[in-house]
Amino acid sequence: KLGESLSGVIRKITLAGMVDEKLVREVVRDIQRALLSADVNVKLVMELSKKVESRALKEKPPAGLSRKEHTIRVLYEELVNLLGGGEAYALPQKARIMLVGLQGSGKTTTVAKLAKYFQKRGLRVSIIAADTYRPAAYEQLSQLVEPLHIKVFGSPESKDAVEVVREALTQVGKSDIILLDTAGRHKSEEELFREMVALAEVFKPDEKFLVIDSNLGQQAGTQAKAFNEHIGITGVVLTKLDGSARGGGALSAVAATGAPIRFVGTGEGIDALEPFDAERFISRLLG
Amino acid sequence: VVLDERKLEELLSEFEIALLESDIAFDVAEKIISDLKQNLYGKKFKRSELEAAIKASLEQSLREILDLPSVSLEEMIRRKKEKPFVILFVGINGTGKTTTIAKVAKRLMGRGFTCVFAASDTYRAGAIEQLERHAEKLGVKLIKHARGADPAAVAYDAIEHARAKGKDVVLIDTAGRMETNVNLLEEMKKIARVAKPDLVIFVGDALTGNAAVEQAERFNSAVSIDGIILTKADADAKGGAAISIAHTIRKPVLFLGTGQSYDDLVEFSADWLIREILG
Ligand SMILES: Nc1nc2c(ncn2[C@@H]2O[C@H](COP(=O)(O)OP(=O)(O)OP(=O)(O)O)[C@@H](O)[C@H]2O)c(=O)[nH]1
Ligand SMILES: Nc1nc2c(ncn2[C@@H]2O[C@H](COP(=O)(O)OP(=O)(O)OP(=O)(O)O)[C@@H](O)[C@H]2O)c(=O)[nH]1
Ligand SMILES: [Mg+2]
Ligand SMILES: [Mg+2]
Repeated sequence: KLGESLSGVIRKITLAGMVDEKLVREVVRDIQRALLSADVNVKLVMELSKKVESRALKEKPPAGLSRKEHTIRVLYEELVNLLGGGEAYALPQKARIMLVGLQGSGKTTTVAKLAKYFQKRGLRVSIIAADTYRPAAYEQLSQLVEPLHIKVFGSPESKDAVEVVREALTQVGKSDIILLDTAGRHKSEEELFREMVALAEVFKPDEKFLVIDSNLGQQAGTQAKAFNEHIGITGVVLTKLDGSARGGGALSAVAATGAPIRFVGTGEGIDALEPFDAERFISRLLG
Repeated sequence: VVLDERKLEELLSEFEIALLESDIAFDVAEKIISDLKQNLYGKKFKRSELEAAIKASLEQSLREILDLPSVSLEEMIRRKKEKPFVILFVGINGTGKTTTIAKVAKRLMGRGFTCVFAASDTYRAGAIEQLERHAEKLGVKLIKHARGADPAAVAYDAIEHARAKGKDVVLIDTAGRMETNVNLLEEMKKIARVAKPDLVIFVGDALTGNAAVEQAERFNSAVSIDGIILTKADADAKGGAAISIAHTIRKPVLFLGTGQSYDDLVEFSADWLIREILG
């Protein structure tokens, strides 16, 4: 009699185990679909889903959580870890901040937004416009920050960005925050990358922010890696999150640079800048 | 030897990864692979030929997606008897619309067409000045109003000017706008209603990931897109966005932007794209 019921229990546990494994696999497939359609790097998705699957199968779900809920909770933890553990950003009170990134990612607009952000918190801000390539770049930045009455140093006629920075630093006086806007560039434009290194050497920034368009797809990690290798990135700003893109490329950028996401851009206006919130970002990422 | 189910699944998932890594949107890549699987069903291959057979079939599907009727831009302009030929450029923020307009103008002027620019981005800081610099460098007439003016009115003005002066082409620059911004999509519709363009070109960034589908759909339902130009192809873009967009709205990619100078505009080639995606 005992033997019979024991074998019945064993069979039930084995069956449940098989159901659990099947369930976890299905949840992991859904996770892969969500992450891939949010532009997370393919290899990173595969790594993440392997980790999540093995943890979800090994760990016993805490009391009250279904196997499925536990799997999602494990994913959340892995993503928060990837994003740097979610420590709050101690806003610098005195810093030189250099912004770099691909063409059209939103650097100039972000400089204006950051200028207002710091100014609102009582800090004196100066801006250096060192994009000497793009037609009317200086005008764009000047117009954007006009309501802030912040001096924009730059020389619309100059073709030498390094010289613009050098000159500006002699005039910038008592500023708490100095923001440096640079020209867009990608890793195959070797001369522009060399210029970026030269700019960092002259400016000696405390922060180097990589500005990333949330629409950016699978190339995010590769480009971020190149920027990091050349000047060392200390922070990421993710722009255009007011579109339908969910910004999965930012995960690769963080993974490639070891730098946390500091701010997100949510519109064209000068107020459309928010400090990064990992929980909100992840729940949007998972759709 | 009948298709080895397990080997097939393995190869298909490897190819799906290749599609995803070249920036083809997830839903599009999934559809391509499932159609591929259907096509291969019931066929017989030697195990050693399986991979080559899948690759050939995949290349065929990609070509079919890109194979859309398209006349050259110059031919389109020549076919329209009544001048000017009006081209409206639209797209989300920062994709390269303004720069692309300058490139297209240079190309057309090199082929004997006269051009007029309409500065219909009346919103963004420095937008009119940026287009103005290009106009000066290229020797193109620019029609502009004050910042904040009605974009449709600027377009109308430029077309009237072109008509009066017998100019061949009007190129209308518009502000970048997110596909999620209903008000700005309405504004774009109004510009199109007033300007009645002969060609609406969607300017997209070749590095765009999954958002390319939503952007193409929403822009296409607001103003019927006639053709696409993908920019920044020089930034090591695999260009999968071309497949996502072509698959979604069935419109041809006309050109690729390959740099920041006026000459960096090339006719789109399916061969280039297929090589980037499948190696
Ligand atoms: N909707 C939206 N638009 C944005 C955001 N950030 C920037 N933009 C827009 O994106 C476009 C490009 O922004 P810029 O600031 O000129 O980009 P950039 O990186 O300086 O460009 P380059 O200097 O040419 O490399 C502009 O139309 C901006 O208004 C954002 O968070 N949301
Ligand atoms: N490398 C590269 N850069 C490009 C290409 N096309 C445009 N750019 C750059 O992309 C940035 C944005 O170009 P814009 O022409 O201002 O883009 P836009 O779409 O008009 O931007 P908004 O009007 O703000 O929406 C500039 O720095 C251009 O030089 C290209 O094909 N290759
Ligand atoms: Mg800029
Ligand atoms: Mg523009």
